[in-house]
Amino acid sequence: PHLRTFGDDFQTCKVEGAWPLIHNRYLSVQVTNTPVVPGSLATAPSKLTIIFKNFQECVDQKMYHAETDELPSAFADGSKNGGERHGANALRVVEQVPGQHVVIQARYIGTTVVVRQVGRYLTFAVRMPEEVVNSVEEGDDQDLYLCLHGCPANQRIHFRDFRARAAEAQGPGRGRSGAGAHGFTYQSARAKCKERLPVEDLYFQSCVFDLLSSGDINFTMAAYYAFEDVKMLHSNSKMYHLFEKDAFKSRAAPRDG
Amino acid sequence: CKILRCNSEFWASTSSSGQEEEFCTALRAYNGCVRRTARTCRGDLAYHSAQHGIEDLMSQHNCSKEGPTSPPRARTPPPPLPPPLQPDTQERSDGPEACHYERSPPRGAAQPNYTHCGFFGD
Repeated sequence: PHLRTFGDDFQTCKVEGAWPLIHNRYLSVQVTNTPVVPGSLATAPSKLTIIFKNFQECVDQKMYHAETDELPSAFADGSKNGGERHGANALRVVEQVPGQHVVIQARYIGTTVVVRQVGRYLTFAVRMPEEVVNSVEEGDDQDLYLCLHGCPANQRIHFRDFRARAAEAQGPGRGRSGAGAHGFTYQSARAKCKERLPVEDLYFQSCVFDLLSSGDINFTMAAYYAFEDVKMLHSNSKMYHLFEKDAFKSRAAPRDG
Repeated sequence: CKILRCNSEFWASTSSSGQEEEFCTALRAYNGCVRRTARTCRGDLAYHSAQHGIEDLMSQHNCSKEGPTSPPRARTPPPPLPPPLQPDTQERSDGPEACHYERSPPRGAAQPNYTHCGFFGD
């Protein structure tokens, strides 16, 4: 899947199986990624568990759990708010489109979570104050939380390498159409993604990547909605679009020399 | 670190009341206020003193940690349960100030910095 971290790093990762996205004093988010095509490295989110922890006089602990084809409009206990406490309405699940789009408002921590199902897979987005992001439990090693530190280096896939391979596969003598195993050529994938994502930023690049690696046209919409969520949740409009040079400047540069 | 503000709010709320129940309520509110300053007050002597002081006072007055914590200067009864959630009900009361991050007293007027994380695609 593609990850945009709290630090605006944009990465594409393998991360098959269950991985933590966020973990702090107030909430934990865990995602499970499953292979999109059997035998392929490509995985996509199929389960998501969010635990909002018990907080003062505001909310009881609540769990939200979504899976492919099951995007509930309530917490796991059937409730839609934070329980019976005085400030329970500071936590609410709001269904936007049944089975497709849910927003969870956690006002007591200034946090908004957006969960969608696009095609067969889930998308996750969150807006959270820095103070909450950094409210780490004492003694808790934060290395593996993807939203905070990104994917481990050995789990990352680099667009540049992927693009080079895609271009090579479509070179002279590689077949009449140059189409990949899933029916999209590099050019046809670009054309498809351009329909929804006119700016050739990393959302566009991720869309091309997904079409080439999976052949599933729904991923065009996943990238489109991920960008829509950025526009809704990100506090700096100048940072909506990310381009390759921005995305890799902070972490990849030292490692790549 | 705004621990002194928590202290003064607590003492203001308890100075006119002699009832044990109200004292416990104020103490719990004080505890909440102190906890919200934890990040910025780490290492501050007044903060750590307040933490220990609250524990002692809770024990002395037999206060439970769970229970009402109405803000000292605005003790309003709990709002009635809302109607079923709808996207257009955003302005309904969210309960105590502590339950609305942007209105929480220790942060004053300063706007918090927000960050974003997204996870999607294959």
